Amino acid sequence: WSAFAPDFKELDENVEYEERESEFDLSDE
Amino acid sequence: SLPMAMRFRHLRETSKTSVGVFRSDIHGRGLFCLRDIEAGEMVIEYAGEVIRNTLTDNREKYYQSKGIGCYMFKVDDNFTVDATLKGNAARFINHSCEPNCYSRIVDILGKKHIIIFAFRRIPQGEELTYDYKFPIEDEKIHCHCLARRCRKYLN
Amino acid sequence: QVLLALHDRAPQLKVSEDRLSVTGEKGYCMIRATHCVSKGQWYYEVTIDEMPEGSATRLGWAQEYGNLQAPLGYDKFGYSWRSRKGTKFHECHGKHFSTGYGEGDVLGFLIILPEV
Repeated sequence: WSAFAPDFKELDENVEYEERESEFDLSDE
Repeated sequence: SLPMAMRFRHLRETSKTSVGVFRSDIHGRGLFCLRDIEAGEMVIEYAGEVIRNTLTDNREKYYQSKGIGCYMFKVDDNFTVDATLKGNAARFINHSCEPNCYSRIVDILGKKHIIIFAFRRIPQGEELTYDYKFPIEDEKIHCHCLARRCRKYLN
Repeated sequence: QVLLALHDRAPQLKVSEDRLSVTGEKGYCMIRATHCVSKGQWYYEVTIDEMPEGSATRLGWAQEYGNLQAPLGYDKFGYSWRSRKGTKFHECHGKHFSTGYGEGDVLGFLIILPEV
């Protein structure tokens, strides 16, 4: 089923998301 | 009867042969039993990307803007598992107002996991469902679970 | 004495024993001081002891309802100055303010509030 969604990644277990420095920003300078 | 941690250790492998994703009468695709599942059995972990709760609103808006269905499961006051772009087959489990499974947040060696358990004995071929327990909201989402005592709305 | 608050902060932050230093890791979150101000002119300074590569700070002034699990300047309850590029932030919008700051720098924050 994961072949139907090319951007989708199948996981065996949880992965912790690593936030970017700009994660919360709507606009930078 | 085995400790939770031991049961969980085997879950990753066993769930690959015990359940599978197929077309569902409830909605889109669903998760189905490939073999008989016993009552109380650990079925599958709802796995995905673990994110802080402050990120969920923006992610939800982003997915909606792209027309991507949002698959999130809140773990506790701090974290949510987002299975939208990274996840496993558990993301396909549909809601039912009369489910055959239930979810539990289980602490295993200091880390929390969302695990789906069987309420009762589930024969091979039956679709797995659990109660999403969405909070009540004004904007209603219709329920198509086909249960006799369907609550009509997910929220 | 004004110190870093132990109960008005994101719990994952590590506060020093003297409560004058704080260390963070992973995503942005917030800590405030034990005392707030509501009128008059107030000033405080922060020294950046360590800033490993890939790390950053957003420092400034926050109101009570500012989200502790987000960077300062995420919502309307905070105003911040970022180490990277020296950008100022409020309500998630960054604007150019100064050049960036880093390890060893001492930063000063002045607030001018009405007397009444």
